[in-house]
Amino acid sequence: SSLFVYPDKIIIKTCGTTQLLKSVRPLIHHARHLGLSLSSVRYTRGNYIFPESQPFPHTSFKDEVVYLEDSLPNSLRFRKASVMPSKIPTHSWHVFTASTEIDLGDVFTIEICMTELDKVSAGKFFRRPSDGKNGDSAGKEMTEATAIGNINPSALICDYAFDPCGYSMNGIDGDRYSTIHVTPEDGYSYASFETVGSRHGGDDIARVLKKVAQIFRPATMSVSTTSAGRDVWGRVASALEPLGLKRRSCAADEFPSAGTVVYQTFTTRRK
Amino acid sequence: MAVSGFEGFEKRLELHFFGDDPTEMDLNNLGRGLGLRRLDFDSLQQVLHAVQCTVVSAVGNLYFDSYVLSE
Repeated sequence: SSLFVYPDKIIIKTCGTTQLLKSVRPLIHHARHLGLSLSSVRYTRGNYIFPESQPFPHTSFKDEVVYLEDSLPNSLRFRKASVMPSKIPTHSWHVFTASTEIDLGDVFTIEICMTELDKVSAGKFFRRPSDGKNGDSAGKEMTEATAIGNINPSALICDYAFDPCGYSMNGIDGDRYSTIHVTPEDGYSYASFETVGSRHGGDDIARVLKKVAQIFRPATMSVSTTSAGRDVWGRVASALEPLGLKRRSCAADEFPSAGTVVYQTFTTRRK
Repeated sequence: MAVSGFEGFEKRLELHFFGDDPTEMDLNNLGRGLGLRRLDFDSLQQVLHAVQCTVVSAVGNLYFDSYVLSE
């Protein structure tokens, strides 16, 4: 899981059975003490592999939306909730946005979810028993062993390996973050990649997508792009299809304060 | 209850804030341009406690602070 704190925005991304939405009220409270008011919210998630394990309010998207609506000030009057479908029953994309005005920035966000990882690739995210390392040094070892550092060579990487397996990393490069979370256990292996970019950054996205797909070699990959000023979504299929990941679905929707969300799913032919 | 493993799929929350006085939109007026970065670690830990997470690693630069969390 990861937290990013900018002067004017905060991003929290958590896996497991965390009650993420319970952070909204305390964050609004603490920000008010700094003279800051909430201007927009965006909540996104895929489908849980183990939905019955999720605690309230994450018991259903409906519960999450009601909880968010109750937590937000009335000033955030432009609101929308949507579940974007795909042709894969286990994959859909849940989006909720709210804002005080329809203000589209020029940043795009790309959120990648990968399942059924290649076994050899996933195997690199297990700690070796009594390796004599701590989370940081074992994390560094995993970063090197998987060439994750090559995704964005100019990023400073903060990585951590969990015991007995699992990995998280944050990359920071100027005002751009990237983050990876890996759950490598066979049967429900999962990895995510996320980064942001601005107008001039979209050209790099194809190279980044290829690197990510080559590191994890997933059987199923979903890519959600959220952008106001830039249609990065068009670069996704042309980057992934040469790697044997065929596009199975593409859904798009407009959100008042986030712009266009395009949700695409890809599977290998071996499916 | 199906046998559960560790849930990989994440929940992601992004919140944007602005200064109360619109003239303070220039980040340099938000207390040396730090805005939310002036949240002290105790406040961040309070928020993370509500989310059942703790910080295991951190790094920041001129633009933002980043934390790796453990559930």
